[in-house]
Amino acid sequence: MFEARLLRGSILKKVLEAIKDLLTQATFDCDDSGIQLQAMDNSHVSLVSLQLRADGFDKYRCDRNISMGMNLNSVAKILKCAGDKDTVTMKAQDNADTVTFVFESPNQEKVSDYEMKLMNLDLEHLGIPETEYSCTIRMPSAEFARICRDLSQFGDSMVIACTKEGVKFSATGEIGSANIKLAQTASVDKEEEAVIIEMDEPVTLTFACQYLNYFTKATSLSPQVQLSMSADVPLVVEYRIQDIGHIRYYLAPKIED
Amino acid sequence: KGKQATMMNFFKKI
Repeated sequence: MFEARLLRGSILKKVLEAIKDLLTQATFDCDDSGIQLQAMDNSHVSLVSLQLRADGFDKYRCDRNISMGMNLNSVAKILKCAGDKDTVTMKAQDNADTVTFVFESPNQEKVSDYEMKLMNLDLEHLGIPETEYSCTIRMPSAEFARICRDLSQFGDSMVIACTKEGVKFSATGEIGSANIKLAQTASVDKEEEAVIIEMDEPVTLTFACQYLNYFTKATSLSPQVQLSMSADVPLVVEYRIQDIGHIRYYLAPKIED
Repeated sequence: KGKQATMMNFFKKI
């Protein structure tokens, strides 16, 4: 059987909030190393890769590899029933056709269980090569969410230009044009607030704002976000989930005609 | 501005 128990149940709540608007359904692939999920949005312009390691759970048991196809809106509805401080347990019998979520309140006085039917999804899996990126930008995740929200009012595309001076986010549209420049933080006293840029060579790419705004739904999972860019390959937007894993969003660029 | 690429332009199905 499969059983994964997490005292920090709010992590699962936030993970579903971070993917349910971009993906309608996905398969949770579970083995003894943990839970992986990889899925593209319907337009195949973006891809989500979630990893929750077994050692990040308070109890993790996976007797046989199991792939559970789920409707993410349904899972989000179930997880909305969990309190922020609840312990969340996900469990399923081997080759079961349902999964059960159990929520325990901190004082154990309230225990809820929700059973949901699984779906047969034969979603294609993509091979994502390990890549050395020309530019990586670590910055406060709230800052990135703010930039995406502000610039998407000016146009449906955003240009991200990374040079040794810093990173510039731009958008143009009917009402005009907007540029936001972030310089590398000089004195990194509080890592979480710093903008740290590693640049092997400058990169400028154009992306659709709407996907970036879907990605920033993961902001509550991590105080920092890491953007990785190379010429003419998908942008990677990564949110580390403390002590258990990460959620990575890949976004295909808009290629000049 | 620019043609939107998709994941299939970059990653292979496995």
